[in-house]
Amino acid sequence: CQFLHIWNNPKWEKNSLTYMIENYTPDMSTSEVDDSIEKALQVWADVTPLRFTRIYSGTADIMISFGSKSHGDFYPFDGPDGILAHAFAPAPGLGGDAHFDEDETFTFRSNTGYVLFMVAAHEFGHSLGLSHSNDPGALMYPVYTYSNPDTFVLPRDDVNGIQSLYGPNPDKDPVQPGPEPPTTPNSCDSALVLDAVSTLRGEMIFFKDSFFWRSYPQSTTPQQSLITNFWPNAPINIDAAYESQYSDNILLFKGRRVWAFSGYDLVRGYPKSISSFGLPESVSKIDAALYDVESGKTLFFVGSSYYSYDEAKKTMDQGFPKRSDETFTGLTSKVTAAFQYKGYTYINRGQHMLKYNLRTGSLLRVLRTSYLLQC
Amino acid sequence: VPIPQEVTVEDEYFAESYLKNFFNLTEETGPTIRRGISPVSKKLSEMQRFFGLKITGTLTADLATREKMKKPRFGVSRHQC
Repeated sequence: CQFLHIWNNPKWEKNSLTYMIENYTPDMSTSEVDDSIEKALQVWADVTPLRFTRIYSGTADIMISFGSKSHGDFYPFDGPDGILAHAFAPAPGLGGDAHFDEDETFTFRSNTGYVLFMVAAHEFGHSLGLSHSNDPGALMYPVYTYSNPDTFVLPRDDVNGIQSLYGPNPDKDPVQPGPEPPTTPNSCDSALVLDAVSTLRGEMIFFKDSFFWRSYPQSTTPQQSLITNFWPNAPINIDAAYESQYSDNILLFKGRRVWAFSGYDLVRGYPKSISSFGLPESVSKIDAALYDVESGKTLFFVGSSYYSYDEAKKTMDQGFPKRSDETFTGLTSKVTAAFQYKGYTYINRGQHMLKYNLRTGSLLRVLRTSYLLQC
Repeated sequence: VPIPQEVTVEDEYFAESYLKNFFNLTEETGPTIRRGISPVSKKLSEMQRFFGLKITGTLTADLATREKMKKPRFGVSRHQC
């Protein structure tokens, strides 16, 4: 049995498949379960010729059931957390079936518990012949990740995988194909432009799209994760971030709002408006934020200028905004990220990173953005 | 800086069970006279490579490997035999 899946790549030899929901979890109403299962199958139907029909008796290609511990196959569940569900690759009989661990708490939309839609969509990938992907942004990545089902779009990695088995959806409207499947950024992409960079209790966090790379002293390879895996209610595609070593929080900025997290937890009262820092109403977003450890000031970059905020007094310093090049040699244009690392100040400008001595403002080096991402 | 945590016996049992469940670690049968990389270490390296972790083949290097093992996850694609 262990070698079977290495030798063949099972797929269904037909495009019309049936499914049946054998029983229900008490965690959700039957209509919520029905809706979650239907939407989870639709995720795959949207990008392939596959079509799913629900039946209410007999034996369907994909039998769906909830069970705990030993539940009739050779693969017992393990109680709360751990393994959430499993499914069988396409084949007659048990093949295609999906089993959900009844000891989990399944939910319809909220992220307290496991969103059944997300778990089901992943398991139906197995039911259709896919195995796990090592792309952390993929639906077929083996670790559960919360996503909002209402805005979920099947990532590119999964689309490529399922279309390699069944081809594209012949009914897709070429004029309105729908949202582009999201791709997972590559830290060693020479054209990489980071959204933001921050420290976080001894680590470095590099933000890009809905991901971040986490690099800490002992690691040689930065760890890529979804931002929402770490902070479920954090924004993605952020503008700026910094760690206030004064308040021991990390702050994420997007548009006119700022979120503060203490460890994993959203700080009470956030998100709040960036004007709470004393920035003028005319500032609709910031491009980068930098906490200067020596002075205890936070610099907010907006276009080709910057503001200085006193973390202790919680007030904006007088005499700002200033032009960035008044302090940073040659910095005449907009920046994309800013941070301090080992006593030096780094300011990202598109694909390049400028290394400064903040005390003197002198430009020491021009580096590639991915310089600290250990490529 | 994160304080390196000692690897407990429970950690080792958990890791072995994880590797059996998700990375086809098989019980070693027959004479164990050949020296070489232990199957556990080999599978641990495979798991670390899959998740983009630092590849050490051991649990002691850093917490990331153990943290990843503890995350809620999906079972591997099963095959009816």
